[in-house]
Amino acid sequence: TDTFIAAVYEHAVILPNKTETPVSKEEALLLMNKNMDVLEKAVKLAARQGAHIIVTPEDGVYGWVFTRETIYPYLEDIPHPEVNWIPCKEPQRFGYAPVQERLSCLAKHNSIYVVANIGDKKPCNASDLQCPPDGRYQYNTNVVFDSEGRLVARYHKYNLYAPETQFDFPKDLELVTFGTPFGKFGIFTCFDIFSYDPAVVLVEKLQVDSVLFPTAWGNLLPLLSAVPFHSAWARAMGVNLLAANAHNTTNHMTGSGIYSPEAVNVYHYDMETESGQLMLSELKSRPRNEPTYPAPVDWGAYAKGIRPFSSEQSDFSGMFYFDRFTFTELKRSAGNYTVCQKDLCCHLTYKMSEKRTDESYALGAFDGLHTVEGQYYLQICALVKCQTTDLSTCGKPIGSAFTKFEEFSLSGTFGTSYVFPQLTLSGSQLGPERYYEISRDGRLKSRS
Amino acid sequence: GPPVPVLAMALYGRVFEKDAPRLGQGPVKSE
Repeated sequence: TDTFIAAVYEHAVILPNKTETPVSKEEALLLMNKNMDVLEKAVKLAARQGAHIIVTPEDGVYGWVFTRETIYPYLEDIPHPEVNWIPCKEPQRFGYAPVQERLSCLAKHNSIYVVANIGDKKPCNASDLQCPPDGRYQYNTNVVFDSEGRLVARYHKYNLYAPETQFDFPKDLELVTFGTPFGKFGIFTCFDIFSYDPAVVLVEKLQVDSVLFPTAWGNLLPLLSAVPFHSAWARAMGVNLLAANAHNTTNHMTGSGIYSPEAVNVYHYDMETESGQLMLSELKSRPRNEPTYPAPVDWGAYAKGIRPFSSEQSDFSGMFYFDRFTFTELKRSAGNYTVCQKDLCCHLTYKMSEKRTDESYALGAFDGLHTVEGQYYLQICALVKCQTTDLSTCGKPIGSAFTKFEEFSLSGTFGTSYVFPQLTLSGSQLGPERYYEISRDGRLKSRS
Repeated sequence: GPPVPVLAMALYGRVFEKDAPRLGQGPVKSE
């Protein structure tokens, strides 16, 4: 089929009580069934509306408040899909698997692909030198059941986020894909989206059409918020991205959506309530084959072709989420600025409707190793509103802005072809495509 | 389009070739 109906469900996960010691299997299953009761409603609603596939969030069945010991009763042994198993038909074939059985039956009874994130456990012994002391591996695992309830994909999260000490790193990278009548799918989880392995490899080497993305993403305003970052990734990588986020306003977790290379089809961002949200949208099954498929961008072309804008004012440094940026202030209502850090120079041309005295903006550059919750190299050009008019607050979390920009053009001398462009408006709303465009020479610019 | 109230705009680049084989870990669990 040329198109398909995708669904994602932002689930307000029912979290277990914090315990120092593991609960019983029965108590664990009770909590997981409460979450699956909610997921079941979303699956049924999506199926009734014609969805072919539904994605639910990372940790959506049991939450994230665990130690290595206390998560154990929530885990099941998840076999490799090559065993060709429909848990709804043979629930006991691989031992105790009530969660896999219920998810498989949800898919089978509603004739819809169901994507969920649960916990896998594998015994090991001293002959395996890497075997943990407690004699088992525990994996953060995505599973996919097709519309007959068959287990068609199992993915162990490769890039764990630092606080996920309840899980083990898989020994080897798993590149998990599967074919459907509506295109080839890849799958990974949350923090993996920053990676080359598996995120870029699935797209560039295995040529998937769509990516399934369960996530539990806590937003870090203004640059690491779920919706702008994930939609930018889909656009830059040229694939569909079905992103289902957990919903928990205490942890700033919200922001799910269905994104295609050309547009943000639908998204949801809600920091006001504790409600879940189902989203559906039609997607092209094979976006690469579409005439509207975005042309490749040479991200450094424009910036390397112009002279840096001279400026009499001095730069200043500021921290954004543990990364030390080099900033320069936008002092006037219109102008051209350049700020550099190491090999990266960022250029900005802009025009404000008016220069407000109660708001300050800065152009920032970062070129270096990010080291906090994982280690990865970044080159970032960013225009940000500062928290207050005190320039030491540039880079700190912000939520609203009143300064209106009539024109803007942002570019950088990037040394990488993997650049994700994002525009976030006041209230953390995504800047709609009608306001900006990406030129082939690498400018994020307002539409004239 | 009309003037827009910008919170942030960014070109967020990833330099994969400089990365370690796995994104690695920072300090252990932050509550």
